[in-house]
Amino acid sequence: ERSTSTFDFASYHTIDEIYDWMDTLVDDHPNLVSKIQIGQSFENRSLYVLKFSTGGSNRSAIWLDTGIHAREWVTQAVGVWTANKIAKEYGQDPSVTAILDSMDIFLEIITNPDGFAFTHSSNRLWRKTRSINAGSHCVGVDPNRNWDAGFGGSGSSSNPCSETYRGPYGHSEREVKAIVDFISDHGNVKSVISIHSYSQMLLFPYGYKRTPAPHYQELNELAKKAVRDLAAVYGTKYTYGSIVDTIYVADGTTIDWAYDNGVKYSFTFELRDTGRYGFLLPSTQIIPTATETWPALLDIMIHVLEHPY
Amino acid sequence: EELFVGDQVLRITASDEEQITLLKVLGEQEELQVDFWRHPTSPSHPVDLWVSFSSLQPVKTFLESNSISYSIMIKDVQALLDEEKKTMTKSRRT
Repeated sequence: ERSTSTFDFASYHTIDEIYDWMDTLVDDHPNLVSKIQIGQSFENRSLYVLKFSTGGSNRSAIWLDTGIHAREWVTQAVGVWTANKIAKEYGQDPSVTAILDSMDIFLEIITNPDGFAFTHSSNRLWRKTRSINAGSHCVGVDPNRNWDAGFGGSGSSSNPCSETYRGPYGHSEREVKAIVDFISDHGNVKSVISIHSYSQMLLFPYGYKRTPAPHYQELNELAKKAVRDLAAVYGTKYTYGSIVDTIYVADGTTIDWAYDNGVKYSFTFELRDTGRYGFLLPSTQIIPTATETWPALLDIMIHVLEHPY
Repeated sequence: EELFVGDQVLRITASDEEQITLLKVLGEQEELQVDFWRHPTSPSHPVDLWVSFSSLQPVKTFLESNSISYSIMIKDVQALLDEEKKTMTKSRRT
């Protein structure tokens, strides 16, 4: 009999292993966890989202996604660990219990399944989707430049061979459109947290323009608290701020689209590495990375719960 | 399956905006096989650059001739990938 207790959270896994594990998580927590399909990828893989809910209808919700950039393997692994943590802690941890007694959490662990499968089968350093670009021999679109927020600006590329190729038009990628439709149809998502790696940053809008977001102060204070609690675990230092101030101009990103569509608490995490392995973080660092990220995620989710809007 | 034997990742420290600009120019050379893992943004942020084995010599020559300091963050990408694969197989067997 499969069980979540035999799953090795300290190892990297294939898409099939993770999808199988999701079913066991649902089996182990039938009154809390369900699996929904929000669409299909370019190569027709299912886009699965785990829903954590204690009932109610159309409650306020928090959206989490990992693995939108396929090669950032530590993020899908942290997604699995976090899903298990949320399920285990409900009824145990007062914060998690308070959140789930009032809100739903949606977690898409493999947000770019075609790219992820390709990193296992053919090219470990693949980042983008695997869609075909008409008129080019180069494959794939950067799914974090494809959102309709500042789409097409200087913070993305029009060259299909570039790692930051924006795609032919906003939401051209099925993997992106599926999330857009899900969040738009749900209508009550209050926070979007998109988890990437690496460079240890906690970022909030905007990336496509230098104008500070209307809620800049509140988002900055929340990010400051979250990175402080993250560092308290193992001393991992994060910087924080708006995308454009902290890294560079980036157009068409998940959190800019979410923020422009009314989701105030929109953040991107850039998890470890501290400068030794880059995207090839050893699996021994999966659990420490997930463990230190957890208090930061809780800070944001509790803030969302305590600041309804 | 794509192999990365001999490929390296360089950690580059730009000392000023001019060197940041030079690094961006380097990244746009179509004949070089390079990929920014961390993009050149400002002198206060490190730049990580994946370089295929065949492009190592010209890239290092470019950096050294422009006095752009760098260190080798990953000496052989494929060796790390082999290690990663071995660990996954071991975990699966367990």
